[in-house]
Amino acid sequence: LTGKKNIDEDFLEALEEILISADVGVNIALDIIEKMRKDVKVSTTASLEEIVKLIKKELTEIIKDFSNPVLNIENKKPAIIMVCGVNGVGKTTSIGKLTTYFKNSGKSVMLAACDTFRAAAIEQLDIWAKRAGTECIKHQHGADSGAVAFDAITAAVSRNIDILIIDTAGRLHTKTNLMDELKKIKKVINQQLPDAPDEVLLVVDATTGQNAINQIQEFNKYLGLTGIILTKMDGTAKGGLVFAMLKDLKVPIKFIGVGEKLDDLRVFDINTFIDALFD
Amino acid sequence: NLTEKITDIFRNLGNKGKITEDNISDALRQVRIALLEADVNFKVVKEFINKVKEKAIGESVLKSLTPDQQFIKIVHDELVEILGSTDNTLHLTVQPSIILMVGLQGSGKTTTCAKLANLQKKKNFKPLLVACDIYRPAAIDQLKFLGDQLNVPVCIRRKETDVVAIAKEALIEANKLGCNLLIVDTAGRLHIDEKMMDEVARLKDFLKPQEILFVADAMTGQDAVRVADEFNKKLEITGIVLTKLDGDARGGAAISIKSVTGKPIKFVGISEKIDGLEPFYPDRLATRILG
Ligand SMILES: Nc1nc2c(ncn2[C@@H]2O[C@H](COP(=O)(O)OP(=O)(O)OP(=O)(O)O)[C@@H](O)[C@H]2O)c(=O)[nH]1
Ligand SMILES: Nc1nc2c(ncn2[C@@H]2O[C@H](COP(=O)(O)OP(=O)(O)OP(=O)(O)O)[C@@H](O)[C@H]2O)c(=O)[nH]1
Ligand SMILES: [Mg+2]
Ligand SMILES: [Mg+2]
Repeated sequence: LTGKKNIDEDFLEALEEILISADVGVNIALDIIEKMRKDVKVSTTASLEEIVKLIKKELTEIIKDFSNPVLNIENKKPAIIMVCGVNGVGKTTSIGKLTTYFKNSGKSVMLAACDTFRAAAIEQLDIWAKRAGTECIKHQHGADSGAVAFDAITAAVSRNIDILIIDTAGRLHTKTNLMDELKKIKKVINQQLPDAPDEVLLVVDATTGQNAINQIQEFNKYLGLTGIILTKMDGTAKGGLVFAMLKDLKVPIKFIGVGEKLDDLRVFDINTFIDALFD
Repeated sequence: NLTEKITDIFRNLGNKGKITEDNISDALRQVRIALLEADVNFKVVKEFINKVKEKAIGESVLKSLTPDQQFIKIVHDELVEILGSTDNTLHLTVQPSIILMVGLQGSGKTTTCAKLANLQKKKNFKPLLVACDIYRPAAIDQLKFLGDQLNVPVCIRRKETDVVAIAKEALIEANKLGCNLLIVDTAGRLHIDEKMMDEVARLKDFLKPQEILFVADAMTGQDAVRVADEFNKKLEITGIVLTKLDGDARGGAAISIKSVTGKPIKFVGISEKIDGLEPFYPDRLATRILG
């Protein structure tokens, strides 16, 4: 009997390491494994598969209420989607992918190049716009982002566009002046079009560790987030941060980025995601 | 924070100062949690805790008048030792010298290329930036913009589909312009993308660079170990640049990357600006990781 207890403890330690190495975070990992330790089923079953199944069930419990991938874009025209996030996470590329996603479902899309700061950011978005077969509203480098947003909304309204997606410059959430600037852009949008923006999406890099939690907290505080796009899931990072994101911060994951091409966007699916954690 | 937790643990051991292996386990557990929360890889944390345990159970803590402070010092010093000494020297001993920048998508390579050009220009090098990212939309424009800003020439071949051919052209151009330092920007790539890893290996074989710098985002999580290991195995990197340290990421990835590759962290990125590159100071990062 004692032999079997040891096997279970080794199983549980190995599973705790799988969870931690997936960036699930030490608190959630320890909680789940502690639950397993106290679970009668675990002490009476010898199979690793059974324990993994129980863990998957625990993980599903954490996020099952948050996997509605629907975006709030059906009731307005133009629906305004604001995309934000820290530097280099994949905002601009994801906007290209979102454009394709919407166009494939028959919607007309327009883009706004509100990153007027970073070198060649406007050119980069413009190329994605052309590749996705859509128009990009842009001013010159260094222009006021709010002014670009204003012009883009005017154009989207006059051209009867379904969805306007707004690209913003990457910024670390700790830079209050840059976070204020983002808040100001949102205000410009809202003053011009009541109830806009309809979606404020935070782009998070799946290779990010616990700092993703800070990012979501801060961007949520300044803007109020409606969803998350988790990029670079085609790498070896498992994106385990999702559990802390949903459990504590309650911002739904809408999409996952799985590559650098236009069609490398997937709607977030809980079961696929949880299964992948244990691959 | 960790220091307070450790102080509490040792205070609760009472004034008898009888510290044993069991009491240390509580303190070690707190250190483990702190390091995991700081994104240090769990395998690296395991080894680290064992090392600290050995040292802590030794004479110094058991007989110390302030065991909590002594314990924290052991943890801090062990982190500093892993992170290595301040070695931000670039071994640019050949003319022209070549620096090859590699790393995952979005880690900060292109920006760091420009920052390095700025730094080396101030040391009287005559740099040439080389645009070998032929994939990312407007990557070449991005490097060109930064080069123009610095008044540093940029080698560009927009029609070229082979990065080695661009590198060949760059050597000729460097000679023409009298540049003695090539800083080669490459596309972000996944460590598991064989074709792309082969590309940068071919670029290395052709250029034989003096420095191959792995650019890593300071907020990287547990995956940092695997990524750094793959890049190092494939290319034998010579140094690491840790970017975006101006955020509030604890930066535990630095410990993971350093211990799996054994290569020095040469620079840290501390802003988006062209002068936002600093030498790496291990004890500063150790303090930050411990929170
Ligand atoms: N492998 C992979 N790479 C991605 C994914 N999404 C974006 N990238 C890459 O990540 C890099 C950065 O993407 P960008 O779209 O420029 O990121 P950004 O957030 O707009 O960056 P800044 O505007 O500079 O803050 C590029 O090389 C993209 O191709 C993804 O899902 N998978
Ligand atoms: N705050 C901050 N931002 C940085 C730092 N280094 C780079 N960035 C920003 O991070 C984003 C990505 O930088 P890039 O230089 O485009 O990254 P990259 O590795 O070349 O990206 P790919 O070529 O797509 O792989 C940009 O918004 C940069 O301005 C840094 O040290 N601090
Ligand atoms: Mg961008
Ligand atoms: Mg680049």
